[in-house]
Amino acid sequence: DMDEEFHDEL
Amino acid sequence: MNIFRLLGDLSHLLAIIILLLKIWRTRSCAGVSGKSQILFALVFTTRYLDLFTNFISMYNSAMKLIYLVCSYATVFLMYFKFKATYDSNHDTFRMEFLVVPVGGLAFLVNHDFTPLEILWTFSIYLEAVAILPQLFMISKTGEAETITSHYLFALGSYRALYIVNWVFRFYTEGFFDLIAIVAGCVQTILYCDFFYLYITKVLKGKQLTLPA
Repeated sequence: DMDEEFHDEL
Repeated sequence: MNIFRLLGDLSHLLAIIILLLKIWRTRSCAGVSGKSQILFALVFTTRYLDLFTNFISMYNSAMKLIYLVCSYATVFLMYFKFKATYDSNHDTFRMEFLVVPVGGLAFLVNHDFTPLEILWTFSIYLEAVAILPQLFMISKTGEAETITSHYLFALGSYRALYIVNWVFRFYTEGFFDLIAIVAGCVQTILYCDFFYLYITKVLKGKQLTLPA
């Protein structure tokens, strides 16, 4: 699970 | 961005516009659950708090604003302007039965124990069940207006398209967000019964009636 910086989906 | 996510967002936008226009043009919110609309406004509020802090793209910011404005406008029309047409006798699902467990789960299962991330997680879990008051209301009245069924079809299709988007992103980017995927699957499964009725009835020009 990529620990993404922020959520880019709506 | 991929075509599945874009179609999903457009389907979501279409659903929101259909409902807002239905209420505005017929000046009536008969058959619509105000509780589900309150929950959707809460979903967008808790999910888009980063609207002014995390700029992702014009598209992303514009859509967030549109969703927020339209959801609050819908709640306003239902509970103020066209309050007389709101069918509170059939809109009796207890919202606290959704908000409290979802709030607790967001604290326990999340990617990051920070306020923004917990609120985002809360919005993801809440969105999965926010349609329940609406589906419950239709089961109580035993029917839905055709325009309302089109709204529900577009709304259900949006998250189904997002699931395809997540599969696509997994295979092309190796990206996946288990919380969003699990909640998205739950959300879409809740529509299955309705999808069946919509395809077998509404698309054949019949009124959407639930077997009493």
